[in-house]
Amino acid sequence: MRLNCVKLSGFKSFVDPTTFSFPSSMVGVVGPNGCGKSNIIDAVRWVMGESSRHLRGNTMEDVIFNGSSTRSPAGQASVELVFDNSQGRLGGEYAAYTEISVRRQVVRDGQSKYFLNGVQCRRKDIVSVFLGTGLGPNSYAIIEQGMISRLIDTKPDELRVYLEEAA
Amino acid sequence: MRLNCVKLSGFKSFVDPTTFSFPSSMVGVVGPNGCGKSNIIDAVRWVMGESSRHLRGNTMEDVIFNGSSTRSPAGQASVELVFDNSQGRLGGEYAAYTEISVRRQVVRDGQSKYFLNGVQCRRKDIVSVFLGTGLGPNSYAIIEQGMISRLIDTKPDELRVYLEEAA
Amino acid sequence: TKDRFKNIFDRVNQRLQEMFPRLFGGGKAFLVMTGDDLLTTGISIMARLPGKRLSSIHLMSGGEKALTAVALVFSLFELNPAPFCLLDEVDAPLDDANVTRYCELLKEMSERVQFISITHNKNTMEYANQLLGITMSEPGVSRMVSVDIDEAVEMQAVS
Amino acid sequence: TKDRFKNIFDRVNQRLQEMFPRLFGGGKAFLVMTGDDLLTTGISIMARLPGKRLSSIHLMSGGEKALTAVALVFSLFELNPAPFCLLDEVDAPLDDANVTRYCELLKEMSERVQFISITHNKNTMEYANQLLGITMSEPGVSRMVSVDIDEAVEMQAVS
Ligand SMILES: Nc1ncnc2c1ncn2[C@@H]1O[C@H](COP(=O)(O)OP(=O)(O)OP(=O)(O)O)[C@@H](O)[C@H]1O
Ligand SMILES: Nc1ncnc2c1ncn2[C@@H]1O[C@H](COP(=O)(O)OP(=O)(O)OP(=O)(O)O)[C@@H](O)[C@H]1O
Ligand SMILES: [Mg+2]
Ligand SMILES: [Mg+2]
Repeated sequence: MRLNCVKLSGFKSFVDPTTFSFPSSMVGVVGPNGCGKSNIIDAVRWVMGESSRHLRGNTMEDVIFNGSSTRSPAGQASVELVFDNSQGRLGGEYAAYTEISVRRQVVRDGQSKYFLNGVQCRRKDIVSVFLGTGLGPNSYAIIEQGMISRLIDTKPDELRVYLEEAA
Repeated sequence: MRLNCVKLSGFKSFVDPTTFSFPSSMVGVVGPNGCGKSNIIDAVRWVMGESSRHLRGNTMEDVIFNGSSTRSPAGQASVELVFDNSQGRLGGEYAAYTEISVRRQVVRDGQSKYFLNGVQCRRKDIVSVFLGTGLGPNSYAIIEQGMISRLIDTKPDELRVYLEEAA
Repeated sequence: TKDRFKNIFDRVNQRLQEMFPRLFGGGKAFLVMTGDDLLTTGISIMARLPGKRLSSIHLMSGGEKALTAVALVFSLFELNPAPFCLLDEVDAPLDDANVTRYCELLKEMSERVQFISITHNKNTMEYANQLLGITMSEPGVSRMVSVDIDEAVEMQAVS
Repeated sequence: TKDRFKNIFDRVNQRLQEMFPRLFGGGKAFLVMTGDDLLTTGISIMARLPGKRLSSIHLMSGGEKALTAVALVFSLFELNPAPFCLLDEVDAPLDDANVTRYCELLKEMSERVQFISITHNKNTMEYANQLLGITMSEPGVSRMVSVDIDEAVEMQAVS
């Protein structure tokens, strides 16, 4: 179940529709400080159901492009992930699809909407699609900037909890 | 009041007597991970009166070289700083000296001993020598590894305290 | 339950014991329980770096701690392996030799896992099969451009 | 006392406003009081990076946060300037362009302050007048050796 591509539009600094394709299994993402690399990580966590307050910034508004010296703020943010499912690893009703698309969208002053293969669904439907794939709230599939140093400072009692949650 | 040199012996990984001379005003210290660079910073903080528990490790024992696969543990640790005082910036009774040497030494199961220009003194004498030089417990003269990221995560109430203490 | 915890502990411990020497080119690391009761005990990491003495992770250098934490992260990842893994500047505190061993481990794991690594490190860029450059030539607006390693250096993506 | 705090606040704020544009090649930063009462208020940092919008430090990127914190550290240092300053891997999260501006600031300040910088960064090594290499060829035992920049790369001191 490879990640084929990530499409962002209006999400943080990615105001224009942008598609990242990942044909390879060793991809490097590079660029100067502040150009938007970690925002891509935030986008993946956001579309998979992470609540905005765990990303930098406290509110839904912080994920919509809020303007720059040359552009006015965007009205909405959308992130879509497209997975290759040709090996049928995603179970349930989606096992038959060769591609699975997961999308989340939010409009200013609105609620998030979720879409599976273009059909609107609930956040819990997104979460259940990923059950058993190793992706989900306690997975170690996304190691964000600073997580390694937090892990180093973790006390023994907290570390125990991390182990239990990861299994 | 330049720092002319740092001499370590038996301090952490510097089991053999080692002298670092700093004639220049832009010195780079380089080496692979774990070779001992941050230990030099710990040594400077230690000789200036920092208690061992603020350095990595919790006890006095953690600053004495504790052995390696080729060497047995050392019996004591000593760190000496030599300052150039030709501009007489250090006041009090030491104003007349062109060089000021500050040394701290500890023996296993013993107490720390402090020396100013070779004469044993108390820790508070060391601290008072540095009053007014910008060096001391709340100075920003030593920025240890990880301090920058801790400062970033500092809450507004704590940041206020840092400002007050720094003045 | 006690059995469940012991089982998780053993599985993570085993992987940690495999990962650590691969990343450090030797030495060993293992988990220890800090208490007696399986239901409440905390966990900490002990390690012996090549040529050095056994110590807790807290007495290691910045880079050594970081690479030990990476060994733990990959051990936790393997408990429940996902098809991809996104790594944001994990290589930042590592020297040349450690980055190279880290990249070799990624390369081997990439037969089963798709790695997407954000990095400022030239070694890591060289191990990538594909480099995506992010730019902000228009202030505040991110754009993507495909780059090779010389172009990455040119855009000052390297630290 | 209220006056004392206001005085410190203003002095640090003024230096922060000077340091920040030097490190970022533009933009501005300033301290704000989070409360109304001078005796109890907290302090936070607001900044506008070149071409970007004003935001609190928490919404910045990893490297931007670090360089902003450096601007604050030097502002605090200047309150009570010492004759030397020891910096341990402060440049780690910075890209090429930011490291260069940071080193230019150090170079200027080094007319009054002696800087001793621990680094894995090739740019920072190039700005140094003197390079001290630390090695552990005998495991667990640190030794010092004078190096030039090519020897530093050879000892894999670079990340
Ligand atoms: N809602 C938003 N609208 C517009 N811009 C935003 C928004 N949220 C964040 N940004 C911008 O995104 C930038 C941060 O991007 P990001 O953290 O991805 O950088 P980075 O490439 O990871 O940098 P580094 O190498 O320093 O870690 C910030 O400068 C910020 O101005
Ligand atoms: N009391 C001690 N006796 C012997 N060795 C010690 C002692 N205390 C610490 N060490 C060793 O010193 C090493 C750490 O050195 P240090 O933190 O200075 O590394 P560093 O050069 O700063 O590395 P990095 O680039 O990763 O930050 C550890 O590997 C540890 O084994
Ligand atoms: Mg980042
Ligand atoms: Mg260090």
